[in-house]
Amino acid sequence: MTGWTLVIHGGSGSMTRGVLSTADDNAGRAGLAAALDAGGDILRGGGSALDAVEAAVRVMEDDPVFNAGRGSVFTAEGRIECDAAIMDGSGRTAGAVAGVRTTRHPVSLAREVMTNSAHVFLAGAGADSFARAHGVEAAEPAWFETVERRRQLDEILANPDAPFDSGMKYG
Amino acid sequence: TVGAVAVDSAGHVAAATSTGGLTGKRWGRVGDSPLIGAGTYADDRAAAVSCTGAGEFFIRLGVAHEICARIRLTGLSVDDAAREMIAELGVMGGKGGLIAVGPDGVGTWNFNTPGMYRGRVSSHRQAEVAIYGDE
Repeated sequence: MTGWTLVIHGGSGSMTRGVLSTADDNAGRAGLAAALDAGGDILRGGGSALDAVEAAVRVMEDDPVFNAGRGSVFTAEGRIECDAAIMDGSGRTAGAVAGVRTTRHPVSLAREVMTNSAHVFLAGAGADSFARAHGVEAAEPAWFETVERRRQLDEILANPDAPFDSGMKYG
Repeated sequence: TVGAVAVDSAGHVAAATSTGGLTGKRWGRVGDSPLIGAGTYADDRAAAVSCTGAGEFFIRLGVAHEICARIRLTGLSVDDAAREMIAELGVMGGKGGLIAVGPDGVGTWNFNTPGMYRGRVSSHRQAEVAIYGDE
């Protein structure tokens, strides 16, 4: 095997032509391209698939266009709680976190769980504590919040028939 | 939700998924993304998979692991296994999509929603990105 391949996604949902503004369309494509660059550069340089997928996801976690990390959607209580997982096919090792609130890159925390803990899956405040104890970069809740996601939450809460985004309008 | 799957020049595969979940979620609701075998799975004998969508359905079907099992046990291609699982998801009323790549370098995506943010690049293919289903 000498070749390499990277495939990414930024979420699925009801986005169709005309629903997304030109600006949002362009921002989405630019965000995807930046993630491909980050992961592709690692693979092009002979790096590992594991490093490549973490790098690509970190770029999208920092991009407010996507529902992950900065730009995540809000819970009904108006908080942001992130989930992430990573898995290495060569040894089927894996790490995952759920409900983290103060870790900038949840995917890197998942990798830290995989690499430097006896566990696979940590959740909630314990996972954030593990992050602090292992020097995984912290972020204030405000880092994750965006005006558009707050608007989307208000829209959904104003419609009690759809208590959450079951129709995946926000992907 | 965002995700990435890759195969490197040594033939190893890996998968990663990250999400804020669903807008307006309550009671600590967690979807498929962090559940190994549901929204995220990687096995050098089969493929790496990352999913997005109505997480409850991906959890119930164990989509990411099921794709790897069908490839490993029946010899199905990555493409066909991905297609089969999205079809099965749809039959249950689930909506969403997934990306997958095999150790042979074949990368694919499949989804039953109007759109999915997606992209791919390889050692023998220029980078390409897309959003709408008809791209």
